[in-house]
Amino acid sequence: HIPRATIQRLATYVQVLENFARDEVEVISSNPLAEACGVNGSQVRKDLAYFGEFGIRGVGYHVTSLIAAITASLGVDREWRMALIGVGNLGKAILNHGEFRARGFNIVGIFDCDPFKIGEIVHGLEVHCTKDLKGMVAELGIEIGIITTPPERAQRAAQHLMDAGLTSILNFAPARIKVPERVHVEYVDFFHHLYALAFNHTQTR
Amino acid sequence: HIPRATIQRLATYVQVLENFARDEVEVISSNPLAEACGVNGSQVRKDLAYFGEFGIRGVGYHVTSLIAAITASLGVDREWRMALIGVGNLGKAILNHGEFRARGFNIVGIFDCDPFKIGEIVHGLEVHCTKDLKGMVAELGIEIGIITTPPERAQRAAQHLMDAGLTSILNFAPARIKVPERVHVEYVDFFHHLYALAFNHTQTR
Ligand SMILES: NC(=O)c1ccc[n+]([C@@H]2O[C@H](COP(=O)([O-])OP(=O)(O)OC[C@H]3O[C@@H](n4cnc5c(N)ncnc54)[C@H](O)[C@@H]3O)[C@@H](O)[C@H]2O)c1
Ligand SMILES: NC(=O)c1ccc[n+]([C@@H]2O[C@H](COP(=O)([O-])OP(=O)(O)OC[C@H]3O[C@@H](n4cnc5c(N)ncnc54)[C@H](O)[C@@H]3O)[C@@H](O)[C@H]2O)c1
Repeated sequence: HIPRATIQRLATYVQVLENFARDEVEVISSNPLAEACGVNGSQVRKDLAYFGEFGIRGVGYHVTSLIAAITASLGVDREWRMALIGVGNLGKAILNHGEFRARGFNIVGIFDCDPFKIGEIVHGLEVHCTKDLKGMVAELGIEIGIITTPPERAQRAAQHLMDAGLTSILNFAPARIKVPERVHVEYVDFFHHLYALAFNHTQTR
Repeated sequence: HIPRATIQRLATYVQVLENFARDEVEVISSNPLAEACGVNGSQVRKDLAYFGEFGIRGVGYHVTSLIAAITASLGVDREWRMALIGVGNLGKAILNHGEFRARGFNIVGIFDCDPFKIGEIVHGLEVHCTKDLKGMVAELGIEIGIITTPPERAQRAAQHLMDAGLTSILNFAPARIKVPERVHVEYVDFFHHLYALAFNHTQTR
């Protein structure tokens, strides 16, 4: 079992390593990598050790092969196909967010319950009725569901995803959703960023 | 100086404590709190120790007073006034997100560069031209800037915020923005949630 906090740091290491690769840095050791990620060197070594030996002792890590090793260990070196429920402002912004596809996370089906939206084409995808989700999951190879409905509708949207056999849910609505043990829900929340800005602002004034 | 990771955990403690308060739990000790937050008990005690002694030895923490103590220590027990640049899909979804106001973060000015949007009223606020930002920051008491423009326009939006005297920026656009040392930028990114879903899905299949 790998702690949640380790996965969060590994995602940060990948993004920072990608910046180094873009700047044509070929090799990096754990301390400069750690500093760029806001952690200490021993934390980097401990996190990477979950997946095996990567660095060359005394030299450091080869940047592009470390990226490949981390993404392979996390299972994100392949395509993940997703369904999005709630094609409103946030749903459209997520469809418009080029980062998803760049990392292999493809939204292949979009669903809503508003009769005026059903049948519309948004970012090249037709909006389907949520009731159609169950029949489309197997056909489109969908493995992850995204909820971008208002909070009071999030539980219902989760029910649709679970009825369709999905067990991985990315929830943007500010509502706790009740799911059985085998279903994994990730809540997207950016308040810690605002807390960090507020705290820093208070300290420096 | 308080580590970034501690602030992130403190934000989680506040949310989990708010859930306990909603369920009318009055007192809680560090281990059940830690478990609900996915960390260990000694980490909770270490994080809280940055701000002083809160618990009653042998009894635990009083839930509502611990929430008050953490939010006061972080400086988020007061109103923070913000400007948002880029009133598109994501900007509108953020304006529609009731959680902001509930936590004292108020968007009081919205700005865009599209002549068709300027003058429109969105969620009760008039869209102003980005050029007006400088004159409005002092008048509206704005302290934090939010960027929801496309990535290639994020640097320009940041420049407008800095020219207006702002030094705290919440950036949603997937682009690195160059700022002087005294300006604090927080990047909102939810990829670690997708990595956690992918990893968990791969493990359980
Ligand atoms: N976590 C974050 O980062 C973040 C940021 C901004 C907004 N939000 C949240 O995102 C949510 C969406 O905000 P928005 O501005 O896009 O709202 P919106 O009203 O524009 O869109 C909601 C969409 O969901 C659809 N819908 C409602 N119930 C449904 C159901 N049962 N099945 C299918 N579709 C359904 C509606 O028809 C609508 O199209 C809100 O809960 C908001 O608080 C989260
Ligand atoms: N981090 C996240 O969680 C997340 C999620 C979804 C989308 N996004 C990102 O959010 C951004 C916005 O997405 P969207 O779907 O809302 O796009 P959009 O095109 O609907 O909206 C962008 C708005 O910015 C305005 N704009 C452009 N340049 C400007 C400038 N210099 N000054 C003022 N306004 C300017 C445009 O006129 C438009 O109104 C994108 O960069 C997208 O990748 C981030």
